[in-house]
Amino acid sequence: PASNLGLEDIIRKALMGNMEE
Amino acid sequence: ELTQDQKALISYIVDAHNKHRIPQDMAKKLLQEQFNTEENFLLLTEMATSHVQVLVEFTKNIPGFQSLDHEDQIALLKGSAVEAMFLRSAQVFSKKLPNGHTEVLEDRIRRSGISEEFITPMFNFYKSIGELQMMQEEHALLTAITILSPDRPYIKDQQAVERLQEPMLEVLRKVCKLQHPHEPQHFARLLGRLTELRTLNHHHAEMLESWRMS
Repeated sequence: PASNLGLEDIIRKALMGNMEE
Repeated sequence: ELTQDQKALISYIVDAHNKHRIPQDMAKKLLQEQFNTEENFLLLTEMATSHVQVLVEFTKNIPGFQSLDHEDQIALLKGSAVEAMFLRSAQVFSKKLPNGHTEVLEDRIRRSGISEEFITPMFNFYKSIGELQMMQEEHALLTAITILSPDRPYIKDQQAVERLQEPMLEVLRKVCKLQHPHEPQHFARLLGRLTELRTLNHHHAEMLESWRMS
């Protein structure tokens, strides 16, 4: 499940790419 | 009352907020997949991940956000994601969804192993948002304001965040006056919900821990 670190990973990836990638 | 720039800001933010939706297949799964605590746990976790991605896409559209320091962008999102997601869920719950979807969603949340002491304040928050009869402009602006909170942990340049948040607050104040002319307290009440969101956010970290344990 999305632990706080998981949350940061999701945010970093989403900030870099866009949804489609 | 609203300047041309303010009107442009509103339509831009509302448009971005309307695109801020979890994918159709995810929403369908929530309403169709079979029903047990384990399944609910996995589905809610998957939905939360998808919702964070959608939230980031919305945030990228907040004017000025991408000009902030990169690490500050991450600190803002990390500090506000849970609150922005609760606000969005409150909007979904206060809008009457067709043929009982809200009931199915509520039931799934109530039966996913989350402790009752957390579920009650969450649904109280949804109810209090529903009672405010907020328009979509208010929801979109309040979400942006929540994300642009300068006092989140690890923010290096708080003034830069304040410079983005202040015009949003000003626009929201005017929108409240225009859309709720007979409720002078409306704007103050919206800001009051932000404090309630902070409490929910605090409980959420504890809830996540105990949920994972069980």
